[in-house]
Amino acid sequence: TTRTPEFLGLGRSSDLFPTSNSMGEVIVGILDTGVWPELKSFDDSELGPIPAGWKGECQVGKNFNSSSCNRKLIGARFFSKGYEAAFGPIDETMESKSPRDDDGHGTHTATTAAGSVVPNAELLGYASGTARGMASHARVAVYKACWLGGCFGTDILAAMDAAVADGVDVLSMSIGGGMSEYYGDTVAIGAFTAAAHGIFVSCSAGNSGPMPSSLSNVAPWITTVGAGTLDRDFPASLTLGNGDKYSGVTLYNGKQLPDSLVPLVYGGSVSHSSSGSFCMAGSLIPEKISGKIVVCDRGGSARVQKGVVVKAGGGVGMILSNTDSYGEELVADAHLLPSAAVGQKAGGAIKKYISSNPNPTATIGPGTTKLGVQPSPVVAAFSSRGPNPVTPAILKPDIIAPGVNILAGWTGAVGPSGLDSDKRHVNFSIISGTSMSCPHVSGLAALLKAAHPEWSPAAIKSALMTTAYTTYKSGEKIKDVATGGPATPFDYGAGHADPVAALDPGLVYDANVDDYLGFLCALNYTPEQIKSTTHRDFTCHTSSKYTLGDFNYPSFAVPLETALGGEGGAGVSSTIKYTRTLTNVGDPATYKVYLHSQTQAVKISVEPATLSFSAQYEKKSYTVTFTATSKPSGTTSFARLEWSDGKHIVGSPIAFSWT
Amino acid sequence: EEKIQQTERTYIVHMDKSHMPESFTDHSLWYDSSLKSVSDSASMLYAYEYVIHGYSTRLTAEEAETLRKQPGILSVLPEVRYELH
Repeated sequence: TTRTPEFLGLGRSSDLFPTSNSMGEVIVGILDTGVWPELKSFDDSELGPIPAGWKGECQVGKNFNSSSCNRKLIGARFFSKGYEAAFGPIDETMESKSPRDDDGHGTHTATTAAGSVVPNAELLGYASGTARGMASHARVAVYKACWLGGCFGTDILAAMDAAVADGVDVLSMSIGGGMSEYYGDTVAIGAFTAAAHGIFVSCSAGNSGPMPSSLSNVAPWITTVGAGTLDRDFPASLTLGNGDKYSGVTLYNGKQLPDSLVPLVYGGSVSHSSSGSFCMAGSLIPEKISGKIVVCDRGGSARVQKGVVVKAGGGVGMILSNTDSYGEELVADAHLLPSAAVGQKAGGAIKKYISSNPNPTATIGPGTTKLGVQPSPVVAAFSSRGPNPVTPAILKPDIIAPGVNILAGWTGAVGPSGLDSDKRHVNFSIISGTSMSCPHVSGLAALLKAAHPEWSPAAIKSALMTTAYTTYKSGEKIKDVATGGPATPFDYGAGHADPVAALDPGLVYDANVDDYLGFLCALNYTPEQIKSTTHRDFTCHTSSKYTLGDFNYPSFAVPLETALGGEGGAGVSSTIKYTRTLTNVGDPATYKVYLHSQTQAVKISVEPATLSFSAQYEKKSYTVTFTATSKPSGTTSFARLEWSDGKHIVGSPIAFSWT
Repeated sequence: EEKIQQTERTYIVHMDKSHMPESFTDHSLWYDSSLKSVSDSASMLYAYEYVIHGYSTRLTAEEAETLRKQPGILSVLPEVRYELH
């Protein structure tokens, strides 16, 4: 967050930004591992009295008292009964039975969403600058439901129950669990009631990319956030004995290797174990790595843990090589020994050099901070991907935001690597994940809520989605680092968040509880399943026609059928109609539709092609007709539908899937 | 199999408040009664007020199954463990 506000355009001056006073009326709830309240990120000196409607509390516990809260951190609670029921009493020598964060993750997400402005922030000399949450004047309420042993559904539900009762405006949840129908999904159930209370709920999409259909938290009343890079990197040079040079990334800042070359080995060749290439604990033979730089493959264990294994065996440095799952994605870590993470191509070249040379050597140079890296953003390899595994007719993820190498506040309980053996103390740390992108969007939602207090959670989500961008300034499509090629809506949803545009979206696709009930009817849910999901008695009307296609979502997923006989079905066409309703949240204007498609297999038409709005909050509907010819099962293609009045562009991605 | 049947797990019990018998003046008493009907020893971890009506508790699979069949019970969901992303 010493870079992401600028990267997102928040550094620009705009009349659209809410005032500090209105921002101070918005409360961001963070459901996570707790908080380290002593950080400057929770300074309250620029904030006025706590909003009058706030009903939360500052729960006292080990290392946490009522003075831990202030006008910035206005609430802090912990929920451990489910955890303790499963694992036994909390070992208070290991973790605090209080809202205090012993992990770092919760402090990181909270400060990313709404941390106060902190000049001169940095981690070990890297990423220096002024750190700030996306909604730096919003209030923070922390709900600790995640512990060293994980987060349990009963505690999560209790935390969500409390957040609704307390009166948060935004709820940020960077967690994920099993995949199930909405009536069996604790987070989806809790989020429904939260949304019905006007709370914007954002969740991380998951880190199971680039595998397709790997998303979590896909309920349509949740904003599902994937991760992209920003234009910052931490390069370190690698020099091999043959003179070849490669660039890696590092956050190491301890004693550097000598300029002279050091023996170099591949973990897979200095091990008795099949897991040696991953430098798993106990897999490396100390006599074969002592005094050497070890190349380890990414995967199988925590990246920083591999460095510990190398160091414990007497290795003096580590090169962390991506495998094909991660492509060229470079994630920097605060290792405890000289290190550099390299992409798959460089890693392959280094391994080839080792295998073809009797005495391979290398050295790793010091790391630096580099800004202005292009192209950016690119979709992170780890970011979970669509199609939506629960309801393919709803396109997910919804949006991407910065989630790679993010600097934000950290706990004082563990060092920046998160390892027990790391005794360094830092106020900020740099970590990666959709956990980091989610609170960016939560903070942006808080910003929109402050600017437009009357907007529903669905309107805020629509504003963020329809103004998201999918191309670089050059016009080239946003890339996927996992493939090196262009990303698709299954990777980035509506695109990358652009909060300045979202403050003035022109039109929104609004939705309320009735729309969500209709959505569940379209899924053929029974009254019991609807009640389990929504907490409401509702029976779908037999006389009403409920279709997923007419659910007023800001994006389109169009499942298409393959004709029997697969490819032999060429020429067979099917027609699908989707209806949407737009609400004008700007000045009176006339919008025209524009369609961009990458496929000839689907003809798209929109009726009417022009929508005129004469008043604010006026609603107008339109129908999109998709006429598709048959394609082989598994074929996907994409298009984009835009409404524009010349000033605003209200964009929606369209994903076609033949099954 | 018997051992598995007797192993306790945590469940989220989702109640349909509209089915609360009139004899109960308070929903928490109704929750407590439903729990006691299947287990003498189980206690409530949480009672939920806003996001669902119901409670969480530790039960054996057999007790959970018995509870599922009672009137006024919407669902008895085994607890899921989540992880940080």
